[in-house]
Amino acid sequence: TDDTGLHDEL
Amino acid sequence: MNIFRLAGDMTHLLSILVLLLKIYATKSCSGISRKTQELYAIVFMARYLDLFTDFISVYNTFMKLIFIASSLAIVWCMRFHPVVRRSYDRELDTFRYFFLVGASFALALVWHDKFTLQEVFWAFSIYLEAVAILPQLVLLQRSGNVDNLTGQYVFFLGAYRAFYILNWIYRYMTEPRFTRWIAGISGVVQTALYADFFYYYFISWKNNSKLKLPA
Repeated sequence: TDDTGLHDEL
Repeated sequence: MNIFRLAGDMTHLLSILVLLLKIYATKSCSGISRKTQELYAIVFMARYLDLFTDFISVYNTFMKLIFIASSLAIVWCMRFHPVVRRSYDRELDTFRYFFLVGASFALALVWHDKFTLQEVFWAFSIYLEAVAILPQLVLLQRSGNVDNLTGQYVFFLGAYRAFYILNWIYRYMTEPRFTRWIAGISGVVQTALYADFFYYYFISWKNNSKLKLPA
């Protein structure tokens, strides 16, 4: 997870 | 988004379209492992739990819906479609994939980004996807010659994660503090499992011969 805590990749 | 990740997503989408084409055009799923399809359905449902809670982009949401819907539709076809289900290689598709699910979940309980339900299921989906192709590769070895669309399906499915590895290298070099150890290491393992398939696929392409995996 990037620093926003979200997974931006599929 | 970078060109490697876009190429990866498009290759993944292409693999799904090729599989749908094979099933629709030939009304047959011979040579396709239903177990691998079921594992992929689990992978997508476990990975996209954030589908309704986190909005990344229209593209991201759209692709997640495509992946979930197509994997469930293929499993449904192979189980319930009156014509397609008859061509399922039931006696060849015998890989005991429960162990793959169990081991992936156990690993996710130990190794994850954060110990939350969503992150444990995300890590579980990453580990499970790395091994989800095993029943399909075993089926290809057992079923002798492989029809063109099935071979192309497996090839694109393997190639997409290779593009993702390039994407992670690119992001690691261009974005400060970018790390994706869980996805990166699993992605390398996943792509490595296709190594011998890629070799025989290349040989069949070079010799213009039928794709055949040694038993």
